[in-house]
Amino acid sequence: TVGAVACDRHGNLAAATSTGGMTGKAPGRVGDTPVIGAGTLADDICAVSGTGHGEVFIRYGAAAEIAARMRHLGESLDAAADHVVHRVLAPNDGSGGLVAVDRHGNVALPFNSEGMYRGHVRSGEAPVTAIY
Amino acid sequence: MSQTFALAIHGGAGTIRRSALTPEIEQATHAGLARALEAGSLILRDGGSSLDAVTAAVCALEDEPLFNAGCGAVFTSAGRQEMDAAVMNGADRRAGAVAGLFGPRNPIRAARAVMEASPHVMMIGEAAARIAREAGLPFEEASYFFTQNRWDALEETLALRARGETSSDAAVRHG
Repeated sequence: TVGAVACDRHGNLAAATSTGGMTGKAPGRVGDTPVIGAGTLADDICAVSGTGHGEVFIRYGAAAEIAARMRHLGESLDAAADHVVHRVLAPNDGSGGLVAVDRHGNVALPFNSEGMYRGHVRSGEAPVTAIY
Repeated sequence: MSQTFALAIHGGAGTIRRSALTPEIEQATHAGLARALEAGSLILRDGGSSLDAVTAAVCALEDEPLFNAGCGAVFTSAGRQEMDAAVMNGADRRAGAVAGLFGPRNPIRAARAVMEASPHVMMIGEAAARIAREAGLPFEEASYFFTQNRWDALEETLALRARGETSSDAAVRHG
């Protein structure tokens, strides 16, 4: 899976996620990538793109859960994303991670498994790429 | 129009095995990620939309064989590649998604075509491919999406299953 989230200079958010899946997956199997609210979501609070064990991301509505925690609990992007990846997905065999951004341009990149590839950039800062 | 812009990307999970992560592959992976960041941030820097930025960034990632989307997509157990993608615009909650189709060079553009050229959110299979064709998107043959690394991973996975084993390698557990 690959994905991107962005906050533009107007404070508008967007998310995009594309094609992944387990090697040797069953033909016709669809993971969380195209499921809005699971692997991909953008609203006026945050934008989220996930990568990982898709079935678990779907069952727990991972991306929507982050937005809901921010909207209703007032959590920061970091806190909400961290909670979902480490305390919702991980205990339920939901290995993987996500990238997320909020309307203030804050970025969160949590993951709970190896083999992760990340990059981020903010206006006025140098771009960062990383492999774990 | 003075707010901070931000862009974050991911190249998936487990698409490159640790044992195969040579300095050359590591350098190529960083370069691939940097190209995607540049594609998206160029748009944001000029005041463009987050929607255009994520589309451009994901296209760059899809074009990169090191990551398992589009070019280098994972194989199903039947030895075929199926593509999924979704895009969502937070300002108005427009969304487009495609699943279970094959052929568009950039599946994310097919998802965006569903969002912009249809009243629907998700389309699957041949109907999704038709919307992509009608939007004038380029399609590719199977050879374009083939990478030896993904094929080797499939053969290894099928061999493990035949022996009743599972792999702890993230590369064969999820994308």
